[in-house]
Amino acid sequence: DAEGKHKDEL
Amino acid sequence: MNIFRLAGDMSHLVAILILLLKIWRSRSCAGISGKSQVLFALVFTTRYLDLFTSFISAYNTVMKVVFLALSYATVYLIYMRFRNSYDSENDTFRVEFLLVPVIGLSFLENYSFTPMEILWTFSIFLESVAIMPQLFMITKTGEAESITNHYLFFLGLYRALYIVNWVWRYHTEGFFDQIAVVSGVVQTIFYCDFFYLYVTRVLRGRGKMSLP
Repeated sequence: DAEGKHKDEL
Repeated sequence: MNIFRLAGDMSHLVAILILLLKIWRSRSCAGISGKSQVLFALVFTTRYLDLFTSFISAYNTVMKVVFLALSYATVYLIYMRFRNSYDSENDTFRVEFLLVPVIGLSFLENYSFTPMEILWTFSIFLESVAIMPQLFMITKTGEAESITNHYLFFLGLYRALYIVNWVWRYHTEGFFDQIAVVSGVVQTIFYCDFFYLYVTRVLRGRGKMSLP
């Protein structure tokens, strides 16, 4: 699940 | 959220505010690369499109909106309000040399071949090189005001703290974002030479410094 996982960082 | 990540975000915010306040108070953007600032505005615009599609946290949303607003305000001050002081003759880095490879790479290497993911990847890759017009400008003119150096220091510190954050997240949650980590490390390397000069020259009281 690559998508979404990195979205919490700015 | 961990302390390194929070400290990183705060240094990023401090860097942006230092630059904006410097321009506002001196009524001048001399020595500042407008091209780098346009690239940063483009970075935030393409990365934060998910403001419209997903909600992560109030902190996340507020910071994204603040970064977007501040980056556009900086570009406005440089190209509109104080454009008379803009040193376009020394801001001659060819931005297309960054944009073409970055666009190409974001199509080749991404998490999924969708417009949102390609734009997100583009923003990550672009951020890693967006400071180059500014560093090029300092090299060309031979010096930078100490306030510009403080700006660059906090921008570099933000990147370094993000790396510590990733090491922490890898050990505590098994988190590893390959695209962000690889380009983040590349980006931080660009600041190493600058960091060395900053500590040896600026902090030891010479005020101004020049890059070799």
